[in-house]
Amino acid sequence: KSQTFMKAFEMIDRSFREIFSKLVDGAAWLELENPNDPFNGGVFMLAKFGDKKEREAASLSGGEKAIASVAFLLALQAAYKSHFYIFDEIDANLDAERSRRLGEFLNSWGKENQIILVSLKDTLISKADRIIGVYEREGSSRAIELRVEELERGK
Amino acid sequence: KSQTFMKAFEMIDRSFREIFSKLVDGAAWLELENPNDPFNGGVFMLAKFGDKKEREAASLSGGEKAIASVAFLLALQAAYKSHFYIFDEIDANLDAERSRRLGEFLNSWGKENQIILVSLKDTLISKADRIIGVYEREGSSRAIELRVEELERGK
Amino acid sequence: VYISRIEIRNFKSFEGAVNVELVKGFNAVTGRNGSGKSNIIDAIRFAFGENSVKALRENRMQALINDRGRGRSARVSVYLANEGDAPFKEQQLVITRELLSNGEQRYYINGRRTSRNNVVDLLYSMGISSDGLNIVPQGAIGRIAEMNPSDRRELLEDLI
Amino acid sequence: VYISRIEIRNFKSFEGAVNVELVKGFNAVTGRNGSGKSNIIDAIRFAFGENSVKALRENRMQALINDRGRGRSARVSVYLANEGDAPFKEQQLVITRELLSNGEQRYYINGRRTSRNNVVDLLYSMGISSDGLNIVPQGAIGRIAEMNPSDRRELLEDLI
Ligand SMILES: Nc1ncnc2c1ncn2[C@@H]1O[C@H](COP(=O)(O)OP(=O)(O)OP(=O)(O)O)[C@@H](O)[C@H]1O
Ligand SMILES: Nc1ncnc2c1ncn2[C@@H]1O[C@H](COP(=O)(O)OP(=O)(O)OP(=O)(O)O)[C@@H](O)[C@H]1O
Ligand SMILES: [Mg+2]
Ligand SMILES: [Mg+2]
Repeated sequence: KSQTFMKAFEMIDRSFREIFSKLVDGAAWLELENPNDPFNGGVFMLAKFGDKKEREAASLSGGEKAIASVAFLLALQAAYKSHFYIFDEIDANLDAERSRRLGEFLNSWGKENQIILVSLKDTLISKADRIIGVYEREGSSRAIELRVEELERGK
Repeated sequence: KSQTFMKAFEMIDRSFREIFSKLVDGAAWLELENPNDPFNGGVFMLAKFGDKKEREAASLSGGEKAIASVAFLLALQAAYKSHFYIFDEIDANLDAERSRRLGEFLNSWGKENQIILVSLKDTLISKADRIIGVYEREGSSRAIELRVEELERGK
Repeated sequence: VYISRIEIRNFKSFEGAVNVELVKGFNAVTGRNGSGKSNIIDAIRFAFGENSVKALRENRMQALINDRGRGRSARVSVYLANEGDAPFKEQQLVITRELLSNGEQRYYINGRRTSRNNVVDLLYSMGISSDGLNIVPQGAIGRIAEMNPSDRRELLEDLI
Repeated sequence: VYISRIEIRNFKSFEGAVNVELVKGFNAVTGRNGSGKSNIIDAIRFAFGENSVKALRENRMQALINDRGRGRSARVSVYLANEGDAPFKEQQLVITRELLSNGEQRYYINGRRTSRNNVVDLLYSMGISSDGLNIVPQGAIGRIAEMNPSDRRELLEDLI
């Protein structure tokens, strides 16, 4: 049991490091509180943004937390396959630069996995393979496929 | 006691209706669960956006909740004066149109009250009387006053 | 396996029949505040058997039926396309859940009436659930980073 | 009364001395993710006597001192300008809080050493507190609308 856990932990940690470094100039990793007896301790999530010191995930800024969380969720894939990901405005606290990089990353992640992402930002939406525009007509919701050029007009 | 409460409740409700209708094409209001004995019931917050049916605040969408919350907080001013308001990314879930209107509203609200608003959106920031740019230099935070023209470059 | 289509009938802000077609890759959903984006995600979770009304952002089941369609039923079908990695042979699997105006609930797999347990078990065998980590509701993304270390270990333990 | 200036010394991500000048009207604070915007708000709440480390988004008091300034103390001064509506005669009121590297805390009003209670009482008499409704932390705006009706009544009761 502890061996299976350790093996999977290492796979997830490796994937977490890889995904995070694609999203951000920096590094992030997972650490076991008690490596000799993993079930008797927690799992720390540490992240280092740019040339700042590394910090535990809980004391990062709002935008930094969102990026670290996305990287962690996608890293779980290494040990436990999900067929699709559904994200509802995960970019709400991201600045323009981080949103752009997230869009690029999701575009390449989308080659192997299905992503359904709700966002209000054109910088992110425009990177998608398919864009669904949701709108209200006479008090009821409707959905339609949009092409990237229509984004600007649809506003 | 119940008379003082009712008088203040009516002032806050009137202010809530007024502020909400400036922010949104729609209407919102407060309702007492038990008007004859206000302390024995709750206070409902209802909002009607565009030509949709009115709904209780808790079942509005993310962006609609943010707008209703801001209107409510500012309406409290009618019964209880605050010298300043500090808002940290209250516009995170707002679309472009609602952000613009919020910016315009805060610009006029700022004539009488102090507002300190953290935002990542230029549409909102550009409506301010003063813009503070926060940035990181050699791993430490710094702050500087920005003019609107500098917003684009600073990205 | 991926979600290829969602058919929404009288569910929350969707009056009448609305279909959403998705691709295997990166799908983006956008629109004004209150247009119905999060309700599409609620529709998927509803079809997958989500029984917590609060998780669907309402206070009672009946409120999931469109305001103007109160006499009718709410229904959502999620089409799962099979790329050879699924535990079923057919090209696609259609999961349907219906909420009648009298409160009764019905589940269907490929059009055949079945129980909620059958739906939930079949989805579970594919690693799918209405409250899985792969579905992040609006406003919840920061909470993953804020988890305390022992909860995070338990999360990994449950997965592995 | 309004906040005219904030002096931050070695507090969280602010190493050394940084001053923020504000106007009476609409001030906007912007900058990249992780640049220090929310830390400015934490600095104001810290000066106003906030004693919950969790509300300042840390797990222990010492973590509020800048990483590189650990041997030094963290200090925040908030300048409140008087427009004639304040319970004090001076043109301005300066509230200062200092956290020394040994964990000791000191409060000052206009440069004179005083107790936390004096600071909190004086601010309270002006309707100011570190956890007032007029300060909305990042991510918290939706919670006002999600309050249940009886909590909302209690909130109004407490205010009036
Ligand atoms: N049973 C129902 N009948 C009709 N409308 C409903 C029903 N339940 C919820 N709604 C409405 O659905 C609307 C859309 O909600 P939803 O949360 O999907 O919006 P959204 O597109 O995600 O918006 P945001 O960008 O603000 O998050 C809300 O305005 C709500 O009032
Ligand atoms: N004691 C400390 N010493 C140095 N840096 C610190 C300290 N405490 C917190 N920080 C850092 O402060 C940084 C800025 O945090 P803050 O929450 O203010 O960012 P922000 O500008 O609000 O970003 P966002 O737009 O993502 O919300 C974080 O990266 C955090 O690691
Ligand atoms: Mg939404
Ligand atoms: Mg912040």
